[in-house]
Amino acid sequence: VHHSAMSPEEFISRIMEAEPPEIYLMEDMNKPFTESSMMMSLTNLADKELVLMISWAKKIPGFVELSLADQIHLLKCCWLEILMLGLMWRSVDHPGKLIFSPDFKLNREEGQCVEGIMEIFDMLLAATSRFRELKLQREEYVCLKAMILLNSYLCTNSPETAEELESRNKLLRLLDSVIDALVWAISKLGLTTQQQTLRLGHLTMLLSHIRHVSNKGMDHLSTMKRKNVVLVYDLLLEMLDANTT
Amino acid sequence: HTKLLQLLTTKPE
Repeated sequence: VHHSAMSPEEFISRIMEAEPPEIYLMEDMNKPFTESSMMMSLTNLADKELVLMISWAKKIPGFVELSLADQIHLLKCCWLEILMLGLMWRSVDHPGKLIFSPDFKLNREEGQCVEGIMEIFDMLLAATSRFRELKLQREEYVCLKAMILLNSYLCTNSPETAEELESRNKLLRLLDSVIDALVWAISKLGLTTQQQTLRLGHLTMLLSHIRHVSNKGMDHLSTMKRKNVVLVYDLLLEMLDANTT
Repeated sequence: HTKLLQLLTTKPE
């Protein structure tokens, strides 16, 4: 079934099935952390998660119908936002903690050992608190994640060729499906029409904060790489370079 | 071929 013919319920169940499995860092933690060891753990985990993120994106109905160039650009634009939203979701029931993985949990104070990371931890914790206040539901979370992916590149790209225009139109229709799905998920919560509208507004406004934290995080990681605190390699290097060069 | 391109173009298992 094409996504345009799917009900919002079907669409959500497809993106719920696309959710990546839980991932473990599987490293022996040498506590206390050093600046380098914490950055290495964070980047090792990010690199593993990125591989799963590509498979996740491909399972979002309609994503692989976009041009390959669009698929690449979208993922390169949003990967850190997606990682951060996943982190917020895992941390939502653990105030004051960031649950990077089941075997890698950090307190705000542990950010002290990496220069400049506490500011980012605080922004992540603040956005997580907002999601906690809003009692974010799993259905809403998966919709927001798909929205981040599909929205990430919309305002930086003007299609020129017929192929680009076609892919752009597909992208816009796909965003329609995701918005419909989020609206449907909110409608299931037993709220008044006005409360539903407000909730949609509050949830989508949080995405601008996530973009902001992601930009801060991208600058931080590229600084850490430049200062040789951490060795960035493989897929993570490719994704970081796309944002910094 | 980049790793991203490679992952995007491989068929799902």
